[in-house]
Amino acid sequence: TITKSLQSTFDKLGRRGRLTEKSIRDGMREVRTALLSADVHFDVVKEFTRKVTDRAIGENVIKTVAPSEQIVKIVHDELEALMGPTDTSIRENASGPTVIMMVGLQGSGKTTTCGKLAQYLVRKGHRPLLVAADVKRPGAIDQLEIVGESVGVDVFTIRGGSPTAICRKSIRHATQNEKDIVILDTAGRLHIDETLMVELVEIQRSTKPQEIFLVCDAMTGQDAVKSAKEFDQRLAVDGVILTKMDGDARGGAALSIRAITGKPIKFVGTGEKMDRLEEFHPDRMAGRILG
Amino acid sequence: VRIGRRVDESFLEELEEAMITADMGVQTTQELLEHLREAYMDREIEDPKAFLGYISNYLEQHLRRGGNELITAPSGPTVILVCGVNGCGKTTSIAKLAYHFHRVENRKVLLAASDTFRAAAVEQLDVWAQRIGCDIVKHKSGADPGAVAYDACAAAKARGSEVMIVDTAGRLHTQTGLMKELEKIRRVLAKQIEGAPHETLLVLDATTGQNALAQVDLFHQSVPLSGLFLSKLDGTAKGGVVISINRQFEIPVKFIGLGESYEDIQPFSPDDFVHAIFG
Ligand SMILES: Nc1nc2c(ncn2[C@@H]2O[C@H](COP(=O)(O)OP(=O)(O)OP(=O)(O)O)[C@@H](O)[C@H]2O)c(=O)[nH]1
Ligand SMILES: Nc1nc2c(ncn2[C@@H]2O[C@H](COP(=O)(O)OP(=O)(O)OP(=O)(O)O)[C@@H](O)[C@H]2O)c(=O)[nH]1
Ligand SMILES: [Mg+2]
Ligand SMILES: [Mg+2]
Repeated sequence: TITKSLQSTFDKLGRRGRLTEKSIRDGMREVRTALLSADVHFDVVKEFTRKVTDRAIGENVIKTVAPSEQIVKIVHDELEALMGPTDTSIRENASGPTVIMMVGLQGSGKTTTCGKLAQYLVRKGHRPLLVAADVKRPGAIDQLEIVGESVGVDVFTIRGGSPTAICRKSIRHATQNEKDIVILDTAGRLHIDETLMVELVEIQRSTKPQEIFLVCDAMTGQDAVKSAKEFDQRLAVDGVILTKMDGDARGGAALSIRAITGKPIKFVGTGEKMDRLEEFHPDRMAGRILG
Repeated sequence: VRIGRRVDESFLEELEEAMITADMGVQTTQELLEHLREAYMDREIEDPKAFLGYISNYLEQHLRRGGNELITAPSGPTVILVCGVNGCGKTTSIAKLAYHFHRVENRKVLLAASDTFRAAAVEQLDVWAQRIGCDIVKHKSGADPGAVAYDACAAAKARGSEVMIVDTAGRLHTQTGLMKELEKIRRVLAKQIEGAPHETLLVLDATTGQNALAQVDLFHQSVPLSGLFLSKLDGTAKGGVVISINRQFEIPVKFIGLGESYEDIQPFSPDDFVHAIFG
């Protein structure tokens, strides 16, 4: 594992005499390579290694009993601290149904995650309503209806309606049908598609969601920063859901998104079935990224 | 890159940033930087075009390995098996290929809806078939994917289809059972049609990072890949990982996806691809 190879790198550097400031900086090059290979963004890696180097030198690791272990621990701890605490909070609406809006790039797993979230909320005693606001992708409405049926949750849509109208009217439908949570499934879109990003802002304005979740694929590479930043700047995202974590992608995108937007990763998707939603664990993610 | 710019360490650092953020990966980036150091260190760029040309040539030789042309059957239907991880763009890419063969090249196309697992997967492909005006073989959801492939082969032969494209369910390369299922679909095709599948395309989402290498590795072990379809290149991701893929596996990119409608397909151009990364 990277942790073991980092340990041996620092041990080797320390063996020729003792660990010097220069050898710490040399060892950090390996941390840099490990993080870049894990898909952490170039700028985030730069800032992270600088921070860890300063801390290692500042804490006088050079003089400690087991300097290489100390350094590896600093890397782990900083990574975990950056990932943020476990936070599965969903803000409640005091006057009406709680609105959750799911956004993200094409194919990231929004529709599937809507179903998982609905089931998670049902198990907590809620009565969610799924809203099929993707009118563009062939079969999207059918897909959400089948997903809804599989978790015993109603799906609202207006075939032939516009996404903004569907979302707006779904709130009234929820209230009339005693649903306490509305989950808006929106169409995947590129962060550089002006028309579609404006559409999201319109939906946000008319439905005032309590939670906007950015749904991201765990295998995303360097582009994670560009797209997350744009979605966040337009909408002020509340949280992130990282999907397809059941694969073997190291998931460096998680660190990048967290570092750049400051928003918490609340849940992770770990499979295609509706029970495959887990709360995010920063320590596990740190270990996974480091490898 | 401009005239008079000196190739020093800070310039190489800028290039390194461009390559890493294009998802070229650490190893491929280091190798190219080393190459440039040897050829250009401390020299001034007299001709930016030549400099970029030097980089282009170095990378393009990788990107052309394996050939970027589609393989066709000498007689009977050409069978194209499409696979890849969840959500990468398989079904949409198949619609684009169908459009390309059916409407542009005027060849009779048959689609096989072998994703019988995901909610409304068959419906999704069916809509595309209707819009493009091509044939489709589908079963009910939950049917055996191999059975759909079997029936599609029979239909292709009976109807005189010239191209048959097989859609499969998204699957992670780490899901051994599902990789076995993919191998089974391939065996059905091979048994029913001579030389099938003539092309096995892995669809790769351009936003994918270094995990793409593991995807190619394991999919290639299950079903020998003849090419990649690089989707979602209309976004900001550069898909640089295909350079490492081409180096390591000699699997070429054959097509790129540039949008969500069936016309958004283009054959892969190594030249355009490299220029998008280096400007
Ligand atoms: N293995 C795995 N597959 C997932 C996970 N989440 C979603 N998927 C799969 O990923 C694919 C895409 O999921 P969708 O829910 O259709 O994605 P989407 O974001 O709604 O797609 P668009 O609406 O087209 O943007 C499907 O095959 C899902 O079953 C996950 O956590 N693990
Ligand atoms: N912008 C853009 N979107 C694309 C492209 N190709 C596919 N998509 C979108 O990506 C999403 C997923 O596409 P699908 O064709 O359903 O992907 P898939 O691999 O078949 O998904 P599964 O069968 O669930 O594994 C859809 O929203 C498509 O419209 C592309 O080239 N550009
Ligand atoms: Mg969807
Ligand atoms: Mg599909």
